[in-house]
Amino acid sequence: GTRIIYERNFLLQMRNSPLAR
Amino acid sequence: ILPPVEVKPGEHRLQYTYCIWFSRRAPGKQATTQNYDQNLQLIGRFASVEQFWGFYSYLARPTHLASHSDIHIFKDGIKPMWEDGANKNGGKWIVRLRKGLSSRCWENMILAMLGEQFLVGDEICGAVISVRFQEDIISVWNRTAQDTLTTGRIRDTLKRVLNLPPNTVMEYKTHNDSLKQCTS
Repeated sequence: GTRIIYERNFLLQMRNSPLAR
Repeated sequence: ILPPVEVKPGEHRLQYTYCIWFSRRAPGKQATTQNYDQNLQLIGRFASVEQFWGFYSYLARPTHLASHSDIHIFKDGIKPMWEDGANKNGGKWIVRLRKGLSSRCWENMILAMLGEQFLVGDEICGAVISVRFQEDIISVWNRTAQDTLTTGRIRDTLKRVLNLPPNTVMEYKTHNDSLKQCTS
């Protein structure tokens, strides 16, 4: 099946997301 | 068996749910399966990128941990023990790092695992950072030690994502060998 792949830079951007409490 | 971890709208779901474990062993004390199991503490579980950062931001960096501490990030349902059904036929890549390198390498390692950069299907079980007196050790556990194609691919991805100095030694060890060594 399809895999959920994330690049490092994208994951790093998410660090400061307001949802990352 | 724990209930599934809820992913709220707007969050970015990961391919797998993961558990964060912490363990610390009194230096000099012989490790046995029983006291290892007793020392394992479940810190939290996450199923989205946002939930991961929520935990990670509060987690101590390897540089700040006392010697003989281990942080384990494993897929939900796999206990970070050789005896677990998912691990018993598996093994691990071991990367020994000099002090000062490990925090950056560990973060790169986790991001590659959560982002599914290894491209080895279900083979990865989890990763461990072990803080020791003179060095830190990153290990990546996989299900099937005999699968050389997979273990080779894990090694190559590890080399790439950790961005290691060229002289870094990498070693593969089957859990079966670790178990034998421990009981002999």
